[in-house]
Amino acid sequence: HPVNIPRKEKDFQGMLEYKKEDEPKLVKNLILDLKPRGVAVNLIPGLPAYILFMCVRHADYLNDDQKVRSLLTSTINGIKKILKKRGDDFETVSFWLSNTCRFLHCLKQYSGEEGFMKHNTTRQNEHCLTNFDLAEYRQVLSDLAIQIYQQLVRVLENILQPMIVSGMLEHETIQGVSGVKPTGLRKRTSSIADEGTYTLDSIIRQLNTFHSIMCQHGMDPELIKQVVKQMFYIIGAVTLNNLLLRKDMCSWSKGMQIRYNVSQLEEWLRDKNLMTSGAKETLEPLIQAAQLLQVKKKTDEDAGAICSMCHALTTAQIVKVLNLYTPVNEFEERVSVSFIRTIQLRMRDRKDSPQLLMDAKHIFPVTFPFSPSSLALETIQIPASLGLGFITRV
Amino acid sequence: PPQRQRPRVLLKAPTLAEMEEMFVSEAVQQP
Repeated sequence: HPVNIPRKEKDFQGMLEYKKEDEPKLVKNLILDLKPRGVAVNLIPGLPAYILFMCVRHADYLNDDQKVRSLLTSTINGIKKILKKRGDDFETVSFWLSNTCRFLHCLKQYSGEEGFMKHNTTRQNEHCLTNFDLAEYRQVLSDLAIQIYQQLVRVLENILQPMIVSGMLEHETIQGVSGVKPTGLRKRTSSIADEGTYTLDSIIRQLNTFHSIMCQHGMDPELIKQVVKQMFYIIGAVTLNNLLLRKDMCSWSKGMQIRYNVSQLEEWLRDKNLMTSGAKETLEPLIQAAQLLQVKKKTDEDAGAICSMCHALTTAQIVKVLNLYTPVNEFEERVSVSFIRTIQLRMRDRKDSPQLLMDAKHIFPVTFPFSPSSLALETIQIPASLGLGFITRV
Repeated sequence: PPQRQRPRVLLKAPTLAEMEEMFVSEAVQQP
């Protein structure tokens, strides 16, 4: 066995040497067998990506194009494989989205292309790839990151979906507002039935879980913002679609409850410093539907106010809410047919789609803005827990 | 920025789908 003589960090060049025949073992231990909830919890965020990049650097330094190609292909296939196996686990998908993006950023940061070197230290510039231009592999990794992002959205959608109607529409946190339940609302008589019910708190708790996992994995803040915007869009779209299909959800008091729930979601965004994510804006159709339930709906002036207020709703949606509107007490009354006709006439010139329901499956296009790292490659150490004793720091 | 002696060689990459095909066919070939 070679004797391990400790070296000063300045002696390292930020590369990792491995034998070609150890490549499958590297992929197995670092990608396939790595459990985000186990060993990976204590790793520096993005460590697998840095390790893989430092291996690429060594193969580049050797001027061994086959070794570079082979490692990149195995890495990409390894990530795809683990996502096929554990693709319904939010932590696994978030972990590999973060690491794929970090790997992509490393390939840019150390590409030697001036545009990506602006924030590098002198030492980081010395660590740029010497022999190969990996621009085409960057494209493949970017495509892979898009696939993983879409998978992440599907996973979080599956988790959120069962909570939304219950938490945003059915569960009432504002006591004593509704008084009498509108006709058609199932009245729960048993407290047992309520035990499995999701509340707004369940949704907020779930948002907290998603957010803390993504932060723990070192996901780029700009990417977290896009995930959060997508989550809010799903919450808004599913809530609005259900409101548009249920008469018992179209009352003044439901409008009040929805506005309260939306304010809590906004509070969550503020708390997490995510107000610039565009997430709040995705709730606009729902916010306007809730306002529509609460405004006066009688005179011509009311009709004018509604038309200018509900710009994020289609005519079909406005008319549907007005038709479904159900008074719950003696102070409220149904919307008259003539009022609805007035609205329709006023909206005639609006060239909006005849669409009633929102596309709750819509996914906003994702981008991965370049985010260089200040981490010095030569300082990176590999924890023994990763089982990578066969690679050597160079 | 470091002085480069010669331009880097562009490594041609297959697409993501082609990579998967290669991966599948390699797995099939292996006993």
